[in-house]
Amino acid sequence: STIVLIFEAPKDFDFSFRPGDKVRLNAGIGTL
Amino acid sequence: VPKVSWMRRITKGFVNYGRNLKWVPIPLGVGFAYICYQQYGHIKKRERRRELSSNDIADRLATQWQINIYKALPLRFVSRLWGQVNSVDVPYGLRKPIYSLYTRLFNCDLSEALVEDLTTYQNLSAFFRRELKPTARPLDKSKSLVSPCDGKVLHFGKVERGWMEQVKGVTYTLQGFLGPKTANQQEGEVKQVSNDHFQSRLTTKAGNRLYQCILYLAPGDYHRFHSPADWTIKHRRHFPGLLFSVNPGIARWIRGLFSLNERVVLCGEWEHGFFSMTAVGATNVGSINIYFDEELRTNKKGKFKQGEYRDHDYTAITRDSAGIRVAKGDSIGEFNLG
Repeated sequence: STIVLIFEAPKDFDFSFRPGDKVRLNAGIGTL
Repeated sequence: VPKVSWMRRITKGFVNYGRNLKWVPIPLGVGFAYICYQQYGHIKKRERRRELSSNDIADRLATQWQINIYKALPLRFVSRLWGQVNSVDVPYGLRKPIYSLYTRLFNCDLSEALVEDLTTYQNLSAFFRRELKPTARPLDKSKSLVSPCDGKVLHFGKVERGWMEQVKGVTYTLQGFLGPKTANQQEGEVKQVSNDHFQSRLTTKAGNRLYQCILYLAPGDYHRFHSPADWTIKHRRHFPGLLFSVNPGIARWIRGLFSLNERVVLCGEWEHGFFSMTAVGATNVGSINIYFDEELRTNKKGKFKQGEYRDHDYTAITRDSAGIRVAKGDSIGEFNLG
């Protein structure tokens, strides 16, 4: 199963991981 | 410096001066030409690498006849059967060995489960959707966006000109994935617009960009999903679809995999504009529950046309017509076996 997020955000939005990384529920994944 | 030819000066420099080597001037033009030559080599190599990698992606993608064969497999039937088998209550004495085997096979961390006693789970489905202890996943309040689930990052980044990527280099359209925009349109009606135009109609604020993030949940992962932000869910769209596996290998093999599979798209708004979260089903995990949506029924027997969908408007059921407000970390739904 997969979760896909699609969202609008200002240009300076930054993801805080790399492809292949494992993430855990409620961990920060992006910020402005 | 003695008045001799360039060649002799170099030769003399090394032969005659012996241990006292001296700098030999090289004309600026020669140095510049050498740097250009080196740079040209790098550019050629880089272009060649790029060409090879795009050819590699094309080579490893499934052909239409391979997809047709995969489609012909009774995966939906198998998925429902798998769900029924796993919903059968496991005899008390067998619960511990069966669930322990599952735990070892898929590296589940039982110490994080709200209920650690394996004998309390009546069947494998109940164990699969087990709850976590409230302290197991602390909420990162400092970030605008938190992970909605445990999983592996398949891809993330900007959505460009209405195209998304399921893994690096394998693209599919935003329009095909979300379906047509609902405004002034009847359910089931398909009004195609250009991909670029579709994307530009989604963004609501000037200067904003559209981003995507794809998270893959492995069999041993916690299979409930939570809200990744503070947002208002206004609309649900359910696409009955195929139930191909969604593991990263298949995502690299079948273009548009997530647009083919059964999925539930939740759309709404957050502080920066458009926001959506989609749960995509797979062969083993074909059913999707949304806790506040009792009408939703997924992985049901029956025929469907690829691309058809069923809409549900949440703004009609709330008192202030805004939709369903959820906060970062709130529980939204779960995947189930079968």
